[in-house]
Amino acid sequence: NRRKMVSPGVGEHPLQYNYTFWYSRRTPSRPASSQSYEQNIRQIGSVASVEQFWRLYSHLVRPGDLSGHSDFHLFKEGIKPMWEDDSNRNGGKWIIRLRKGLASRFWENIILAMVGEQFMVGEEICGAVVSIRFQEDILSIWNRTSNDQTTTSRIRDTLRRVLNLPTNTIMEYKTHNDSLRDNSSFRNTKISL
Amino acid sequence: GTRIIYDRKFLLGCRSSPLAK
Repeated sequence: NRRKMVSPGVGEHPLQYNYTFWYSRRTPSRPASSQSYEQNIRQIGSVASVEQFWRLYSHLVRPGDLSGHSDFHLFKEGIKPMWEDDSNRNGGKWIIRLRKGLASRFWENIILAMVGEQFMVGEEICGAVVSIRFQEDILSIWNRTSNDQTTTSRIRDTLRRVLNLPTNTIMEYKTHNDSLRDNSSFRNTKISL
Repeated sequence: GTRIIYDRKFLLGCRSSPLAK
């Protein structure tokens, strides 16, 4: 059930990779089993050029205007935003917790850095997620190989630069294996200053 | 191969292009 690959239109600026936007929402009381997660996640569309990116992105609700427990995901085409996907199973993610009111701006900056190939880590980046929650919002960027410290450090340093984070911002890394084990995306993380 | 790299300023500039509407 893979959708047809998109390609850049005439005169458009191609991206290094095609990306797919996804949206998910769940009732917080329901347990987040991987099956219910997959049922609650929807593809919005794919983009292959800068212009296609803006056409799609400009029509989406800003994440800061979403209510409840919802997420936007932007992943390389062909990679599902799930821990179990082949591209993700040995990977992990950097987590940045945001106070309310910052999600829209930080989400835009992180995805512009991703589609513009600012991270310089080869094929390592899988996608980015903004998670709207009740007390705080959470930004994360997923990479393929959680035990490659050169890569994860470079991603962390690029995040600091492109998001203009203060040097004392707490950043947390969590492997998808650990997320699977405790069935939680954001608990029991490894803190890095 | 060559990587296609765009900085934020360039990407934001493309937003107003008629092709991006």
